[in-house]
Amino acid sequence: GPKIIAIANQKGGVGKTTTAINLGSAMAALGQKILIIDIDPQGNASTGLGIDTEKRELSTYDLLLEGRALGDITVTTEVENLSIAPATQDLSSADIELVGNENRVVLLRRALRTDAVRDSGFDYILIDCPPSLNLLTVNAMVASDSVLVPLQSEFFALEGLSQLMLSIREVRQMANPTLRVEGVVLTMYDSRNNLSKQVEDDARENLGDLVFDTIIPRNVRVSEAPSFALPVLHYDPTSRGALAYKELAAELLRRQDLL
Amino acid sequence: GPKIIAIANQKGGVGKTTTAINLGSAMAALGQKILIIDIDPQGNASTGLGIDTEKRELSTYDLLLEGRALGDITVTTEVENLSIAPATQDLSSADIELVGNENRVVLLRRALRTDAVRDSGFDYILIDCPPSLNLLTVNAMVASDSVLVPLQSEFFALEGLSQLMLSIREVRQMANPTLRVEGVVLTMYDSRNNLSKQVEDDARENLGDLVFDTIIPRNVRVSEAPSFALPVLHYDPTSRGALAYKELAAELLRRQDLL
Ligand SMILES: Nc1ncnc2c1ncn2[C@@H]1O[C@H](COP(=O)(O)OP(=O)(O)OP(=O)(O)O)[C@@H](O)[C@H]1O
Ligand SMILES: Nc1ncnc2c1ncn2[C@@H]1O[C@H](COP(=O)(O)OP(=O)(O)OP(=O)(O)O)[C@@H](O)[C@H]1O
Ligand SMILES: [Mg+2]
Ligand SMILES: [Mg+2]
Repeated sequence: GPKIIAIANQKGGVGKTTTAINLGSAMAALGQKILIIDIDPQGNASTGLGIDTEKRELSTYDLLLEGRALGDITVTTEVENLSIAPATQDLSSADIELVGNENRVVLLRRALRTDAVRDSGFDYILIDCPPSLNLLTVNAMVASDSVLVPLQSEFFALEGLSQLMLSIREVRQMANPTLRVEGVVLTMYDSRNNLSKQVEDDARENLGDLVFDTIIPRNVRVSEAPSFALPVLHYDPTSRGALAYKELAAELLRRQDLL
Repeated sequence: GPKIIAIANQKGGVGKTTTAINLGSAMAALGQKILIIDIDPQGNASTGLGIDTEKRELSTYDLLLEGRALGDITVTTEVENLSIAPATQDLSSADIELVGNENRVVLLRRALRTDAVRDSGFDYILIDCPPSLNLLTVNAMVASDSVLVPLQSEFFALEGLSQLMLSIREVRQMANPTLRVEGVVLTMYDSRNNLSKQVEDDARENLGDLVFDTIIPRNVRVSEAPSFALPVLHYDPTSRGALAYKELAAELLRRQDLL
């Protein structure tokens, strides 16, 4: 069945959604069948891939709280080999609605451990998480084989990293013993300033091989692409951002064989 | 008593904390007595002002859930006229812990509507919110006179703006009829690219005078400052970031007289 990777970091604006969209489309371009599951009530991944409100009649809210099947809510995108299970604002009340529910942290796992999903043909499922360690992100980590951490090359993002690592360990101990860290990818790297380098040095010193070799540079084409409902690979294929995400996809896939 | 301003935006990484710290310290430099209330479990405002864990024995968790007085949890900072009520990770369980509590959206308001706070000598209280429209942010909006919205000059941030405006209206209708929008400030503006300009045009067209004239430029000194536990005004007073936040403080104070 598909390998399931949660893209998580409680710090806001570090590139979770951008990585879901662009790593996903880069892997798709390499022939991998990719599903993005959007569990952020903001629905940025869904918007960034051009999924209109009409195409979100069923969303990950229905997957988690209405017991709908993944196949029912999944839609194709303009990108070959890339599908998405979109999110809507309904999700913002999910953790309140689930308070009494003793299965509340395993809802996504149950939705993904079906024969239908196993036989879906997807090679990878990438889960785009909200900026929080709330119930939605916990569901993603409980349901996943690994967690990919986008790390913005700035001070506050670095500060939050140890908290995230603690949460991953907690989920491993309490609900998902085989949960691994897929890797930490430095994002929005600005090679003209010292701060990016310091964050990189810190990360590599503390996390060693967990940190991808590939670094995603700050590149305006990356932030322009979603306004055209396109991944940067399609919007500007030769841009530094596009090339970096292609490189990240190749590195991630290479690393799979070593496991 | 002090004017209370919530700094809110559910989109992550748009400059809420950076604005709390730097607008706050710029106003303090103009002689205003400022209190920052940090209600983000990440505690970035507290970290960015150098508040160590030992000085956070009492935090906004105790203010909201243990009924402690604001005066008990407030600490001074290295910045003259600037105090802070710090946050800790305990806050991350606040909304779950408060589920049964019928007063859960008015807890912060009650903590701030005391004689002690009225006579505290603070001119302004700035509340730094997490990237969410969850219970913590709702508490801030219910407790505040106005909401200041940092708007990152990029596509996803613009997308989230109407959702935020709806939430403000909802809070106004349900719990706080005098809640206003203090203003929307464009942050991390990159004048070299078109996207920033497009976001600005969109914002000014749709929100008119709500948008501050002052624009905060993207400036690496702003992102370096918190790693020295300093506001950018103290870290690099002549930097473009420092000058812009000083200008924002002056503009905000000027606008008070027109109300
Ligand atoms: N490499 C890059 N170069 C330039 N801009 C980027 C880059 N990566 C992301 N961005 C922009 O930075 C902003 C934040 O990125 P993004 O929304 O992907 O982060 P996020 O972690 O998903 O945020 P949230 O916490 O709100 O979910 C977006 O406007 C995005 O377009
Ligand atoms: N004008 C600026 N120039 C350069 N970097 C900036 C600027 N404003 C903010 N930053 C940096 O951008 C990142 C996000 O800013 P900040 O943490 O203040 O946003 P936030 O909205 O509080 O995020 P969160 O949603 O996680 O609370 C931080 O690393 C910050 O230092
Ligand atoms: Mg996102
Ligand atoms: Mg913040």
